Amino acid sequence: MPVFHTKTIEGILEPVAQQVERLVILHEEAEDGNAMPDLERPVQAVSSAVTNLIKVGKETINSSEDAILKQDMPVALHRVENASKLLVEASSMLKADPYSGPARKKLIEGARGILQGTSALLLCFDESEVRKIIRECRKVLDYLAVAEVIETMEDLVQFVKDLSPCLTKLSRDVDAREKDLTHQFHREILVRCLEQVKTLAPILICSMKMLIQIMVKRGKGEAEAAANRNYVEQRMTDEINEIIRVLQLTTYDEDEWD
Amino acid sequence: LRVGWEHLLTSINRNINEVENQILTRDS
Repeated sequence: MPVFHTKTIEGILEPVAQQVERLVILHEEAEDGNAMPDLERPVQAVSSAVTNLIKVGKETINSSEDAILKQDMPVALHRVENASKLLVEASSMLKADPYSGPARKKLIEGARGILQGTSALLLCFDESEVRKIIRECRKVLDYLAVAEVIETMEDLVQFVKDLSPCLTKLSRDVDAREKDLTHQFHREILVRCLEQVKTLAPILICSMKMLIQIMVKRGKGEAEAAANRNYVEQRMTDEINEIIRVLQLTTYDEDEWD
Repeated sequence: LRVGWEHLLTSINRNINEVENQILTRDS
């Protein structure tokens, strides 16, 4: 079971996570006895990078319209900032005493804190990206709800004109998201649902067209044609709702469920 | 330990820069 639910997050955090764990083990094995090196220079570099990250993060918070991101991101930034302070403190303590036990603890705490903070930061940013895709999905759902009141060819033409770009965007976004996920089962569901939506879309338009033609000619089978259109529309709606559900899942949810 | 910590701090530095890039790229 992968720890990180997207390849992007995994690619950034996995190497650092492994190194932190390796160093913690090294420290536990070494206990005391060994002098720590002077880490002022690399710690200073981390501190500058964090200052920059905080600046970019704050700008993002100010320009974002996502209320949840605005609420979650400052907490993650604060975590990174605090962890960076711990590293700076540890480095100056080690300069005075390379054998300092509390300084070592601070160093490990700081490294872990930065890892946790950047992880939280990436997660809240990732969740915000998911919410953007879900908004696209809901747009398509809103259009699908209108399908039942389309009674003329002109309206149908407009309906197709409105629906097509939204469907294209949904398809592109879900496709890209699916490719970034590490959880195979979630990927498979998204692929399946997206294929269904793509297959059903022309069938829906066709069923709407057939119904309009019957209504214009006052022919037989209007009720059946309407039922057919509603059935296709409902199936598309169900598939998109399933996409929304799976987009919000992470591997952690799956673990809890297990 | 010296190599380990310097290596880790360099990785952390890179990690922070990558996170920053993520934010800048997706935010644009």
